[in-house]
Amino acid sequence: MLKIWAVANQKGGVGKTTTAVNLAGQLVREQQRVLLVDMDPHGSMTAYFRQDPDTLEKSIYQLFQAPAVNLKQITESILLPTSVNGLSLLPASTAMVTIDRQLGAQKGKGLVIKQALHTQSDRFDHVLIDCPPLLGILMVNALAACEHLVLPVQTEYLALKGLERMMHTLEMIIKSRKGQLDYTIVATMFDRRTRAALDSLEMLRQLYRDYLAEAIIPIDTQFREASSRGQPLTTMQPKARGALAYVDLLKELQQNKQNH
Amino acid sequence: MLKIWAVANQKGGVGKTTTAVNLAGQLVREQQRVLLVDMDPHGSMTAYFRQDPDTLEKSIYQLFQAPAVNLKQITESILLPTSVNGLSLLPASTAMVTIDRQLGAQKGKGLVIKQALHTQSDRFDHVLIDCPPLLGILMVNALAACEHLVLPVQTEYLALKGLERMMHTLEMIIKSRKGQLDYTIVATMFDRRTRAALDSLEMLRQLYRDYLAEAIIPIDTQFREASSRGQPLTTMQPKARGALAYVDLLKELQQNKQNH
Ligand SMILES: Nc1ncnc2c1ncn2[C@@H]1O[C@H](COP(=O)(O)OP(=O)(O)OP(=O)(O)O)[C@@H](O)[C@H]1O
Ligand SMILES: Nc1ncnc2c1ncn2[C@@H]1O[C@H](COP(=O)(O)OP(=O)(O)OP(=O)(O)O)[C@@H](O)[C@H]1O
Ligand SMILES: [Mg+2]
Ligand SMILES: [Mg+2]
Repeated sequence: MLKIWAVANQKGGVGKTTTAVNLAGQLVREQQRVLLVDMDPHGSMTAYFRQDPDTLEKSIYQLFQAPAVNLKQITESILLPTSVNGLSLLPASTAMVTIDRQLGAQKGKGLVIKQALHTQSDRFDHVLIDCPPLLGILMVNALAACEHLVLPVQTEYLALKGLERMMHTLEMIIKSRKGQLDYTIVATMFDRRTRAALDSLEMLRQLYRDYLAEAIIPIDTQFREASSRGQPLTTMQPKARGALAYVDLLKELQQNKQNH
Repeated sequence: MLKIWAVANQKGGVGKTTTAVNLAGQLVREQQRVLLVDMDPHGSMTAYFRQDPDTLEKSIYQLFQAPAVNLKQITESILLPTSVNGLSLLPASTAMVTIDRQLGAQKGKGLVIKQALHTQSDRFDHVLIDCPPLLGILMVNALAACEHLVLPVQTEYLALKGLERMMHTLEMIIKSRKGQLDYTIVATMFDRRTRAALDSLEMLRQLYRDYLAEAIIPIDTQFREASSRGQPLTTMQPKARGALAYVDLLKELQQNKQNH
């Protein structure tokens, strides 16, 4: 049974790509066959694994142009290996930025990714979808395809306000889809030395008690080091502070304590 | 003569909103009449000044729905004051996320903001436009309206790759507009203690020598403090490290050393 998780937040730079990549790295260490899906037209995750979103001829863009009958064949033609054995990538391309304009009004384009991923359920155990920082058709596709949503949030005032707004939008989307969508909020880039971060964490705990992960991702400069080497921190340096926090987060997600 | 600058980068969380807000704060300290324009449907800058992008009835969204003849009247009806005397805001609303889908294919919607701002040239001396982390019709509007573009970039590997891609896109856009578009790249969230940041800064200097600002914005936790109080750091604590760096940046932009 293919497990599909998406990582999303309309706020930019909160650690969405870092979260998807590092959860995937740890899943590979646990012998899972993992697929990363880059739904961000800016292609941060694709660039993380040394592919160029500007020049790639085959990407998720092709899935939106294809007739449904060829979906399995097209999906397999765009799959790429990564620097990590057992970790594959469905890359993004900058052309995806036009999808909202081209297809926005058309019906039935909200399930393209879900259908494409289900053609791969014999090849992979786990899928992680990285979302763009915007609520458009690409994010809607990711939300329709996943059964669990991970929401990284920075521990600071504006980020909590942004989360409140995201929750409003999410509730609207969840109502329009068939079936439940569970979610887990995770505090990222936590700097325990600043008062503002401690206060925000306390506020997160009060506002979202049942949905907030116990695991907190600390600020760790090794994440940037890992991205400059094209490796998840969880596979490059499994004992780094940041990596250990993602191992804790994965344990919680696998126990799915947040199942309400 | 109204001076219009835009702050943009497709990468999320690099300090676009922080840059726009703090340059504006310093301009107000120099007795300029300043207008901030929030083109991001997520509305971080609008939330920064305690307005709610979810519930605001009047926002930039109305400008895209209005016939051109009413543009001056509509623009004035959506103007809001902020916590800082002399600083006004054209707010964003979450409804703006639909603009790409609604108007994307229509011609002539690329100049809405430029036209709206020129109706206000007797009220303001300076305009700063905050862009969303996505290249859509909202960003295209901001690029068409401004005469100078500020590009905040984090000093890390992936951000430099992202900037390269952004430059490709920018060159395409600049060719299609009438007249020059000057730009300044500014290194943000610089942490001089990490090797990766020093290497990336050096790379930025080599790749973009004439366009890179001398001023470097350091990591400063006071920025988050300021955002939790709804004040620019440059007006709340003008002597803070981060604020002084934006004062230096403003001096460079005003001398427009980057004019090529
Ligand atoms: N816990 C952390 N500690 C320190 N740096 C981090 C941490 N998590 C992420 N980063 C760094 O912060 C930057 C932003 O992270 P990332 O790109 O994952 O965010 P994002 O939400 O995916 O951004 P976007 O909105 O552009 O998609 C990157 O440079 C990354 O290396
Ligand atoms: N120089 C700095 N030092 C420390 N923190 C900073 C600095 N600049 C910005 N920040 C913090 O980093 C976070 C991201 O900044 P900001 O929201 O300005 O980025 P952005 O590029 O506008 O993001 P988005 O892509 O969502 O629009 C905020 O919490 C902000 O307070
Ligand atoms: Mg990302
Ligand atoms: Mg912003």
